[in-house]
Amino acid sequence: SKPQSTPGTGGGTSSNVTPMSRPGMESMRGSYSGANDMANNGLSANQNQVLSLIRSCPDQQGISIQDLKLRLSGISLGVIKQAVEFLSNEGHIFSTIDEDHYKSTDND
Amino acid sequence: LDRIARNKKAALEKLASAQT
Repeated sequence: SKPQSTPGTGGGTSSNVTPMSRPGMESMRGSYSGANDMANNGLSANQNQVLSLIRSCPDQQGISIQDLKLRLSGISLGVIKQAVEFLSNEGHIFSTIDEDHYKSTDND
Repeated sequence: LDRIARNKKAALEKLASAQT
């Protein structure tokens, strides 16, 4: 309940934002600095990549960790496993035939 | 496979509760 008018040093209304950021954009989650990849539920970029890869796999048994690593060559296996574990904990994905195969719950 | 269906159900429940 604070009024918008800040006693600025002649800088106008956007006192909180740095000159680089765009005041017009809605700040969705205040503290995060603008990462375009973070559109989904506060996932990191890596997690989003893993999730979208899993989503894109039509197989009933899902996609294997090996496949994920092959397609995400820039990401280490450990990071992928971490992302998979996180996504699994969140319910975005689940393991299918074994702990190495994952499928997404929301495949649209 | 039964395991898949069960895991999927569990995951969906997790997702639903996480999104509230």
